[in-house]
Amino acid sequence: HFFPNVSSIPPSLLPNTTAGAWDSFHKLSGCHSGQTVPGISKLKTYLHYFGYIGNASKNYTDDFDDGLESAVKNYQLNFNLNTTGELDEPTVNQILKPRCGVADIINGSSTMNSGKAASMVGHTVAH
Amino acid sequence: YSFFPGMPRWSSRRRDLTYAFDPRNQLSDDVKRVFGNAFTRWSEWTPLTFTESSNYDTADLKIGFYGGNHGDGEDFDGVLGTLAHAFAPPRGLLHLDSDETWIIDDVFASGSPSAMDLESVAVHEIGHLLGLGHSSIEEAVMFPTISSGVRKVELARDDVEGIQVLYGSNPDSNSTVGPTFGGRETSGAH
Repeated sequence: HFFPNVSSIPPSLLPNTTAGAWDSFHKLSGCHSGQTVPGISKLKTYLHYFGYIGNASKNYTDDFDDGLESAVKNYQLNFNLNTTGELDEPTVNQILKPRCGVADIINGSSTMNSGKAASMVGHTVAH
Repeated sequence: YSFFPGMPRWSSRRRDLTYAFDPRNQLSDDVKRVFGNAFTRWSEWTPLTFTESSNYDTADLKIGFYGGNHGDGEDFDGVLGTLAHAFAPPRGLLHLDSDETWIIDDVFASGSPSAMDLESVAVHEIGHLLGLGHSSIEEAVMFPTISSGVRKVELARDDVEGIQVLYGSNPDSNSTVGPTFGGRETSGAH
């Protein structure tokens, strides 16, 4: 659907909510390690897709386990959030935002601000 | 800024890249113009040039709009959520979610919770086509998330530093003087 601006969009095409693919994550706000909450397994799939949880699994549990806490901390680090390891409101709000489908962490190594270090190494070698 | 593992980039013999649109999408000239603008954002800062081609099969960079499962294992998910994705050099594929409501001119009148600015997403994905990964710098075009109603099309300093590690600066302009670094334009509603 392409429109020059919003006023030209037929109202029937404009959903009046921000219900997107990840809307169910709202319910996870406040969750922390040690809890078991329905819906956490879907968040684990999301974090795996974007590189924060390494090993793929078809049946993630709803347990807020150590692996999830570590993934949430990595996510918070990448997005300049407090690294609480908990699903606090700022973290959930960021997760809900529309985004690019490319992973933030690829092969478990390149984080979102590793470029400078890589280019410095390259630069040093060039010298 | 960050790179894909192994820092893939287009080789020094490939500075003049071509791009084409999937003919099945039958895109209007207005939509194509948005991508032309988006490519210019990167050619301003690098020795790269981008030329539209009508031959989809032979173009270096292929752009298409698809919904749901479109055969590359990276399914789209309907309104919002994942908006688009692109592949590292030299694969040259850029896919956008056809289920989104794309605004091609004036996102500022938005106020809509689901209208996305097409040029902002195009500029970001072209960064991936050229070899950039995501950035933690929120002002950067390569920051992974963008809210509806937000337009972010000019490269920030972080984007320019990253792309110039891969390709160097635009020989026609001094890298310290050139287009202004971008900022984020948001609608009043936000």
